Amino acid sequence: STIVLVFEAPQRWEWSVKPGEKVRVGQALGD
Amino acid sequence: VAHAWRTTETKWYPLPLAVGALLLVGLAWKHEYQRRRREAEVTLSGDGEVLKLQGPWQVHVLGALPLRQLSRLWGWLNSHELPLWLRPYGYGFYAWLFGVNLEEMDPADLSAYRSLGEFFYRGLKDGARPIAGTELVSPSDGTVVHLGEIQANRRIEQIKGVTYSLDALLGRGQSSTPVLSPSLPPREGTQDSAFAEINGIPYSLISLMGSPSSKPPNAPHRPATPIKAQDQGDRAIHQPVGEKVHHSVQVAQEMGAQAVTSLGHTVREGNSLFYIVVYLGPGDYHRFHSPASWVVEKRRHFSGELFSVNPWLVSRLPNLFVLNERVALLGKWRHGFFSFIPVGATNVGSINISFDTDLRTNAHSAPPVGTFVEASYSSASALLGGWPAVKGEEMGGFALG
Repeated sequence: STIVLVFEAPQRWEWSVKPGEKVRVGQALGD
Repeated sequence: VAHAWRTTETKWYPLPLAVGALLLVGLAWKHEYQRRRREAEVTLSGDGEVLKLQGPWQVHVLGALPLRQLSRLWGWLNSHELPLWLRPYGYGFYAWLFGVNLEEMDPADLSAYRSLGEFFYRGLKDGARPIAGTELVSPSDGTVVHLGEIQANRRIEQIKGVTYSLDALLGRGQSSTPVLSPSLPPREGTQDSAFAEINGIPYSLISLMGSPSSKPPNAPHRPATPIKAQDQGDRAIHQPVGEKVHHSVQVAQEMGAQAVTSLGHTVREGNSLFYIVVYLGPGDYHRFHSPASWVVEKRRHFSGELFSVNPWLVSRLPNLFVLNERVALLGKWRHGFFSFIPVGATNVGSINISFDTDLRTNAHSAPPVGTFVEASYSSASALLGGWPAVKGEEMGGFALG
C-alpha cells in the first residue's frame, strides 16, 4: 500500500527527508 | 457414429475437486479478460491520454491475473480465527519475516489477535510515535518513494523520467454519479489554531464546534496518538483572522497551468504544488494519521486495479498509482490546497477511513476503471466546510484483502 500527498505550499518549502529514507508516523517531512 | 450416439449410455461422475477449481479459475480469468478488453480504451488521464498496461513481460503476466478477486480471497482467508495455540507462533513467524516490532504494539499479547487480518491492522502503544512540531509530518510508517514539486505540466514523477497526470490521480470535473453525503459522527471540539488560518475563523469559535461531550461511535478504541490541543502560537499567522483567502485566477494564469481544478482552487501567488509518496511494507504499521491540521472537504473513491505497489513494480509499470483503486481526500490547509491519497494494493485492497463508515473499497461489483464516486463532508462542520482532521490524529488504515 502507498500514500500520496499532494499539497500547496510556499515556494520556499524544504523537505526534511529524501527518497529511499525510512519514515515513521509523526516524523517531520518538511517545513 | 450416429448409432453410437443414440445407443451409448451416458454415465455421470462427480468431477474431482481440482478439476472443478481449475474450471472456476478459468471462468474467472475469462471474465476478467473480457472486462479488461472493454476497459482498455478508457481515457483515464485528465489530459486525454489513453492509458494502457505497458511494461516488461512480468507486468503483462500480472495484468492477466484476476487481482481483485485474489485480493478479496486473501482477505477472506486471513479473516479466519486462528487457534489460540497457533497465534504466537504464526504471528511471531510473520514478525520475524517482515521485521515487525512486537514491543510497540497494543495489545502486546500475540494471542489477543484472533486472525492475521487483525494482527496486520494492529494498533500502537501511546507515545510510540511522537508527532514532530514541523508543519508536515509522515502519515504512516514506510519508505519515501519519491517527492518533489509539480511543474506547470501538472504531472507527477513516478520514477525518473516516467510521470503520471495530477488530474488523473485526483479526478477532474464532476463525478458521473450523484454526490453522496455520508453520515459522519459528531466531531469533538478541536482546539487547533491552524484551523483559524484555513478559513479565517476566530480561534474561539473553532474550539467550540461539534459536540464536545459526544465521542464518535466508530472512533478507534484508542488512537495511537491522543488528540490534544496543540499550541501553535509560535507560528506566524499570514493573514488576519476574519479575512477570507483570496484565490486569484489571474495570478494562477500568470504562474502557468497550476490551477487545482479538482477543487476549483487556484494556487496562491508565491506558492507551488508539492508531492510525496510513502510506501508501506508488509511489516509496517498499517494505520495512517493526519499529516497536518487540515479540513477534508471531499472524498473521491476511484475504482481500479489492485497491482502490487512495491518499489520493483513502481519502477516498471507506468501510471501505477492512476491504475490502482484509491481514495482521494481533498481539502485545504493553511497554505491552500491539500490532498491525501491512500492507494490500495493486491494484499491490502481495503482502505478504511475512520470517520466515513459508508466507504466500501475493493467491492465485488466495482464501477468502471477511471470513474470515481464523490462524497461531500460539508455537513461535518458548518464553520469549516468539511471534516477537521487534526495533525497526528488517526484517520484510517489499510486492511488485508
